[in-house]
Amino acid sequence: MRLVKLELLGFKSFCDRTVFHFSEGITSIVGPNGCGKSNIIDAIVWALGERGTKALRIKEMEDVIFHGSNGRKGLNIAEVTIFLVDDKNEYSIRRRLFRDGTNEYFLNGKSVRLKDIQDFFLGTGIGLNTYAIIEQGRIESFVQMKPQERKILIEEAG
Amino acid sequence: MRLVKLELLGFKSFCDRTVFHFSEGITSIVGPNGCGKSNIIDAIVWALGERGTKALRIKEMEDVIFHGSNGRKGLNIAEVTIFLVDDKNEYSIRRRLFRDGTNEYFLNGKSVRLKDIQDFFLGTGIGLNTYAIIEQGRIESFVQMKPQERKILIEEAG
Amino acid sequence: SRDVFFETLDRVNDYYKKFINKLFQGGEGYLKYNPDTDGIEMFAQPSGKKIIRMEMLSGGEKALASVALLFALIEANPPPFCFMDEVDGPLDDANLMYVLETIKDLSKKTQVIFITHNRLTMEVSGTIYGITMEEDGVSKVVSVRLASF
Amino acid sequence: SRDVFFETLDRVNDYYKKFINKLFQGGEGYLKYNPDTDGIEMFAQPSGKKIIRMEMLSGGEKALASVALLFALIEANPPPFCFMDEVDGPLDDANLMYVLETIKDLSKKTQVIFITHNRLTMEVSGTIYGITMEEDGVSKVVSVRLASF
Ligand SMILES: Nc1ncnc2c1ncn2[C@@H]1O[C@H](COP(=O)(O)OP(=O)(O)OP(=O)(O)O)[C@@H](O)[C@H]1O
Ligand SMILES: Nc1ncnc2c1ncn2[C@@H]1O[C@H](COP(=O)(O)OP(=O)(O)OP(=O)(O)O)[C@@H](O)[C@H]1O
Ligand SMILES: [Mg+2]
Ligand SMILES: [Mg+2]
Repeated sequence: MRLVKLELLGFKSFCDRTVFHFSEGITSIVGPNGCGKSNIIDAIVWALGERGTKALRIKEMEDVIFHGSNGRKGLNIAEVTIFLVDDKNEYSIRRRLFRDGTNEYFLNGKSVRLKDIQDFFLGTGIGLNTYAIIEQGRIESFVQMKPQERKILIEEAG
Repeated sequence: MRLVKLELLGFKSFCDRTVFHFSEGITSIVGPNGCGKSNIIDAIVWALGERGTKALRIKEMEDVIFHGSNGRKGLNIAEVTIFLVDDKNEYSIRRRLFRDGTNEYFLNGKSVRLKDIQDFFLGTGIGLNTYAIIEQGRIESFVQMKPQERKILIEEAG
Repeated sequence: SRDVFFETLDRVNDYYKKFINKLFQGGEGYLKYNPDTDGIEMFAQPSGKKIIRMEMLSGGEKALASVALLFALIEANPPPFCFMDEVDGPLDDANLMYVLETIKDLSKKTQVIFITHNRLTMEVSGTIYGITMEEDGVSKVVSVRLASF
Repeated sequence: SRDVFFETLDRVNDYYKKFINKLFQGGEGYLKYNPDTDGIEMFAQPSGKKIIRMEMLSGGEKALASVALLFALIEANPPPFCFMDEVDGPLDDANLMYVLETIKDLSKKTQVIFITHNRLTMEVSGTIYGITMEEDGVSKVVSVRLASF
């Protein structure tokens, strides 16, 4: 399975619909301080079902919705979609949040529960304790974490 | 008051006597990962009387003494001396530790207690809660620290 | 089950040793199960040094040891993607080149995406996305460079 | 005494506002005493943005706000020396240049010593000490470059 596309709409500083295509090989995301690079990682972690506010650098869940700027009004919805492929099929995972707190998950366009998304990723190394996402400033975390936390990483790789 | 010289002997990876002269303007210390740059900051913090092992990246106080390598035997003493000047005088602060745990402080060559060193620096912004030393990975600490800790910094500047 | 866990630990440990040896140019390391904590201890020692405890490692050495474990986990069970946000920050150019060389191999097994300010990392990338906030507070993707191979 | 504290806070706050304005090119910030915690709250907002809480700032923006407070404390009461270990890590080149420009002024009041991997920081330094471990595990100073002004 490979990641091929990522779509953000109203997620943090990505007010307008923004699409990233990922082709084979290494991709780099660059830009000045505060332009929105780490918000892209937050989008992935959120779409996978993260509900912890500290990991998403927010205080309440609504903080992920674009809250407006000098020239733009705040929005009322945030939506992130992850597109994956394997030898046979294409898959899409989507999460959507409305300002009234309604939270929706979709798997290949069908409305599902978070548990269905987690089952989909079972055994791929992508889960809430995934080793596949290193957030900013956390590279030394593998050395500094407790032995029990490191054990969970090994289990994810099983 | 200005820092003019720093001398290390047997402190962490600085086995041989090493002298740094600081002239007016900005000084940079460069070198590959693991070569001993941050150990220089540990030397300053230690000479000022730091007794916390976490801040010095050690487990026991003896860990600051050069513990040997492929070609060298470990030493039994670590010594750091800081030389300062102001318009009228020259000053020197020295701390020495023996492997048996004996710990000595010197001010201008005379044996003193830690309290005398701390009184010497009173009002200069250099103390155990100093704002003048930013250790590696701690640049965001002013933003992340608790309000009471930030108050202590303001008091140091008074 | 317990057997699956120890079999996975063995595989990850073998890869970890391989990557520590490569990234620390002859360094040694291991992962070990500790029954007292029911956890995994981690050890790394750059070549020519005597590391008594992991706390003694420098900032860059800790980052390299973490990267070696990350690579071992990816090798043992390649995920669909791997995001790394400014992991090159603490590394000097020489160590970064060893890491980038290793990533080139790994990127055949998993989609690797870096966030970086470092020129060396940009140079090994097939695709570069530039993000700006020309309009205050609104992120936009400005340019995509596809490396000509 | 309490009066001295509030007089110091006022001075540091004035300098903090000045440095936030310079480093964030028109940004705003303040320090405020909070009687509930008997502590000091810190706020910073890059120009053109709406910052509701400091947690929302990016890694580089948090580093810049910290540097602005550090500079304000140095300006209010210059210490004999100031050591900064890889503070340039999270900063992009443009922001680093603003920081280095400000440091040039401050280094007239206090002895500034950087530990860095960044070329831009080396270029503004009058003295550069290179450290190596040619002999395994033993740190040595190899070279000193004195910039010709
Ligand atoms: N809900 C939101 N609505 C609008 N803007 C937001 C929202 N949440 C966060 N932001 C903005 O996103 C910016 C941070 O973006 P991000 O952390 O991705 O920066 P970055 O590109 O990673 O920068 P650095 O290089 O400093 O790490 C902040 O300035 C913040 O104002
Ligand atoms: N008591 C000691 N005796 C000998 N060596 C020691 C001692 N304490 C620490 N060291 C060594 O010092 C090294 C770390 O040095 P330091 O943290 O200063 O590196 P650095 O130059 O800052 O690197 P980086 O660029 O990665 O931050 C470690 O590799 C460790 O082995
Ligand atoms: Mg970031
Ligand atoms: Mg260091």
